[in-house]
Amino acid sequence: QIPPFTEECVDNAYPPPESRKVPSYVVNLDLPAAQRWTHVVKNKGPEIKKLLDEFKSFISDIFNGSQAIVNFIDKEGPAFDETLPQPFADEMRGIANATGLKLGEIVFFNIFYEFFTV
Amino acid sequence: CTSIVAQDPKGTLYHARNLDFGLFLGWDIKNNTWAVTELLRPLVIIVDFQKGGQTVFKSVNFAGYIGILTAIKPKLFTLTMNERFNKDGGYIGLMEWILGERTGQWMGFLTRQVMESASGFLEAKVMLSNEEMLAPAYFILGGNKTSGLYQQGCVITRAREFVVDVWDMESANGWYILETNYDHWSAPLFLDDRRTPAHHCMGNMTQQGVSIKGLHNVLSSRPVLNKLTTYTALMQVDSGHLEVWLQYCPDPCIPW
Repeated sequence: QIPPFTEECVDNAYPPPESRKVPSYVVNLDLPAAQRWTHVVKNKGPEIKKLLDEFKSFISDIFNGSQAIVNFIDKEGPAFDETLPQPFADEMRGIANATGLKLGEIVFFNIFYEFFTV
Repeated sequence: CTSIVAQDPKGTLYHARNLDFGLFLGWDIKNNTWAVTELLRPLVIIVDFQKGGQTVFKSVNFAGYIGILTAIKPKLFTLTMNERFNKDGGYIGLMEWILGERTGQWMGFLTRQVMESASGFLEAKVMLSNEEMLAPAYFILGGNKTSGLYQQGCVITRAREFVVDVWDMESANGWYILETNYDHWSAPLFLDDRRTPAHHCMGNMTQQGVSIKGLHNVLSSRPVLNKLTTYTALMQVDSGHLEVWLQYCPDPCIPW
């Protein structure tokens, strides 16, 4: 269909199949910030990594193959983290520890909204 | 994204949203999908933030992302955030932050603070309107009151440094307010008009049809549902109910 798209109002989409449900977790705000997300992300490292690699590939593409911004994120990310307010900085440190990903990458993941409003 | 706050004839307030993300981030020509959207779906989780064993608020997150894009504070208010694309975008705020000018708040952290500390709709509205931010945004806020002038649903249009507009449900439609990714006083880009179809489907549903099921159906209607849609979240403030469904848009489906 050529834009503008016309709607197709459905009345039978609910409930979707159970396979589309998402898992639930409790995050205990009484715990030290660095420990709050450990149980949530400990098995999610490879999936987060795949997503970050896609982001980096995109950034590299729009800057004509330059790795400068990607290198900046990896190298300066940890220092960047020190500029962020608590408890968020410690929460991100905890997530980096639990997933085995670089702190710079986790910081980048958490600011992707600001980055991609371009 | 598409966010809707709506009230049924009895005055029960619902808040629902589609989260669409990944435009231009890698189109898979074999499967007709966006790479980032596909990679985001396995990361979608519901998080119950608790203090002293009690729920403070519940949110829909991507695992590893600690900010808030969709959340409910049971019995008090609901919040969703839609992207606002602007020349004065987040990359400028990001550059300022890197260069040491750090007066603005990160969007996800601001919404997290609002969910943790605001005691109601009005306080949340003030916080979301007044704080300087690093990126522009639309905040869609639902409260727990539905009568007359105290009807609590609004869209806050934010520039980085100031509030551009606050649009209340009363002046929008009366029984619902709807936001996609364009200023409500301007026409959406004709290539990306999800607003008109969403209004048509809300009109078809009528106020009598407002419910978790009805809003899910509206948000599952193409092109409100599209290839970028990652999940649909449905919230009912008085009961604190939050449910989330991963969304897929089988072909034929438009890319955004």
